[in-house]
This record gives sequence, C-alpha cells and structure tokens, in this order.
Amino acid sequence: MNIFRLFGDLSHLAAIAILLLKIWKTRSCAGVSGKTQLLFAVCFITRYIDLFLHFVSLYNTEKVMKLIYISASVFTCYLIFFKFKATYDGNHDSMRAEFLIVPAAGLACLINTKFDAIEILWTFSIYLEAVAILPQLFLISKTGEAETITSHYLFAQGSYRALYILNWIYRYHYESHVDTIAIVAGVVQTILYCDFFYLYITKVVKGQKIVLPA
Amino acid sequence: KLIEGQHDEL
Repeated sequence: MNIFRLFGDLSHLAAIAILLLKIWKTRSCAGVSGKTQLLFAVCFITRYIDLFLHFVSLYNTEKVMKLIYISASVFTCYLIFFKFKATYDGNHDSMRAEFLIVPAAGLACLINTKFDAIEILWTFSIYLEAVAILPQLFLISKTGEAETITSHYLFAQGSYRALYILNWIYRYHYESHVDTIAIVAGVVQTILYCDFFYLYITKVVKGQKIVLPA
Repeated sequence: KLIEGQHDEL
C-alpha cells in the first residue's frame, strides 16, 4: 500500500459518500445518471465476485472495502430507481448503456491476461469502469449544468483513478509491478474527466456553478 | 523482472 493508492481509495469512498448524502439529504436524484450508478454496481459485483464464491473472513480491510463498495452502489441504485424514482431524470439519462456494456464484454473476451471466467469478469469490470461515467457526463451535457454537490462527486470520482495512475507509477518504479490492462483502462478513464476537471478547477473552485456550453 | 497481472488492488 502506498500513499497514492490510499488517497485514491479514500477519494473513491468520498465520492460514494457525497453522492449518497446528496440524494438522501435533498431526497432527490436530479442531475444524477442512474445508468452510471448501475454500471458502477455491475463493475463492483463482477470485480469482487470472489467475495461471493468462497467466503473469506472479513479480517482485512480490503474485504470490508469491497463489501462497502458493493452495498453502497446497490443502495444508491435503490435510491435512484425505487425510493426517489419520481425525481429520476430519465429522459436526460438517455445514453444507451448497452453501447458500453457490449463492447466492454467483447473486448474482455479478446484482450485479457488469462481466458478463464473470473479473469474475464475482472477484465470486463475494468473496461466497463473506464467508460461507466459517460452516461453521467452525457446527462450533464444534455441538462447544460451540474449541481455543485454533483460536481464535487465527479471530482472525487475522477481523482480516484487519477491517483491510482500515480500508484501504478510508484509500484512500477519501486516494486516492478505492472497491471497493463488496469493501467491502460485507468488512463482512458481519467482522460474522459479532463474536460470536467478543467471546468471544475476554473469554475467550481471559484464558487461558480458549471454551466455548459462553457 | 516485471511482475505482471496480479490484480491485488481494488
């Protein structure tokens, strides 16, 4: 464990907490893409499938973190699609999720480390996570704005994988450890946030709201 | 020697 990965995981936890708080406090999921949250839930379940296959004692934090990610993302989907369904902005959340899931699944079968079920699921989860934020970014471009709290959520969510890139550089240099598939997907994922990061740094930090077109 | 593909991260 290094500082980059620690802050990456904390940033990811913060993102999940910010979104849950936003929906719970405002009792509304306006401006939140339900499809992105569904895709994240699929990512966690397919990536941490080992939790279900052979039960492992929850002694180490990693298992606890995996359970937190899975339960929090499923609970977020429950809030969006059931509890606060009336506030779900379905007609703006219109990016076809199939256009993300099918290519990720196909690519996972073509480019992977080992052709076995668990490995394919892990690879699918990595590829899907790289593009899972697109429906959310698409929704913001359709509505033309993002609530400040949603911007903070996106900043934390984008920073998590950006910090993981620093973690991978660190591990390559000090531990001679590489995970090529995760690195390539993580770079693609972070690049997708660049436009948002620019808007966040130039606007939200100064107390303005993000309004598109910028 | 590079250690490749141990998915030991979240």
